[in-house]
Amino acid sequence: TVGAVALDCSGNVACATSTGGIRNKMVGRVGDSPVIGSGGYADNLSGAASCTGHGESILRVTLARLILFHMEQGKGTAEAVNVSLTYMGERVRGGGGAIAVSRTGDWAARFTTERMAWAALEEERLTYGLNPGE
Amino acid sequence: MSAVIVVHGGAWAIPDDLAQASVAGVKAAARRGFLAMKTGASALEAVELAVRTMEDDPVFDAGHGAVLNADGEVELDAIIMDGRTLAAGAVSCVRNIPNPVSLARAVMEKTDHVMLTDRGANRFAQSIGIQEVSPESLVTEQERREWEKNRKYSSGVKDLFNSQWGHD
Repeated sequence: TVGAVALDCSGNVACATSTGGIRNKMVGRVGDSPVIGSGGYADNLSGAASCTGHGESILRVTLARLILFHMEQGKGTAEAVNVSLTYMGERVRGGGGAIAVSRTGDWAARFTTERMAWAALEEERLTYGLNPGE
Repeated sequence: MSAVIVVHGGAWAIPDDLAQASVAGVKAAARRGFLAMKTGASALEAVELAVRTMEDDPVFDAGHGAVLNADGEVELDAIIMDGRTLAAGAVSCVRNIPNPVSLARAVMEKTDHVMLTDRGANRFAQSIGIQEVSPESLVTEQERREWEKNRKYSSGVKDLFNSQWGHD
């Protein structure tokens, strides 16, 4: 799965997510990626999020919308992603990751799996990582 | 307001032999989306460009590099959403579209619907002239080998469970 979130100079946010699914999956199985609120969500009033990981778990907690809900409630972007991933892990034992950007440009990339490749670019500054803590 | 883009290449147990290429891929995608915004593109255009970049990179499980389902077929899903209007477009179970995210954007902009699936999504793609390719061209040799290995493993496990020697 791959995904992107962005905030442009006009203050508009957007998200996109795309996937090939899981190897050997049941024919016709659709995971979280194309489902609004699960694989991605974007609202100028709060921000944008794109998710990856165990699709059925992400669907059960509508992870992208959950992240934005926490941002709407006043949490910082990193905290909103962390709280949402923790909730998913505790309630449905699912692992995954997410990227998010708020309407003010505060961004986060977090995951509970072994690894997730991510990169962020703001004001010509490129940040990236692969392993936990990077 | 300063533009920001963040991209990911999937959360999973990325093996060491894919690690460097995965990081290079997400960096390239972030750069492409950010450069577009610097020259006037919207956030929507930037996320589409960034995701297309990763769909074109066979190191990622999307577009080129997609994994195979139980029947050995490609099934691709994608979504895109515009925070200005809450407009969204999505496709699922498409087989021969190298950039499903762009088809998802077309669903958002050219139909009254949020998601099209399977043959309906493909029929829509044909009607608007979206690029189609042979599904085989989206699959890497490495994925073919992994799928074959996985398939044999699954049948091996079933054989064990169905025999008198079955155990967990």
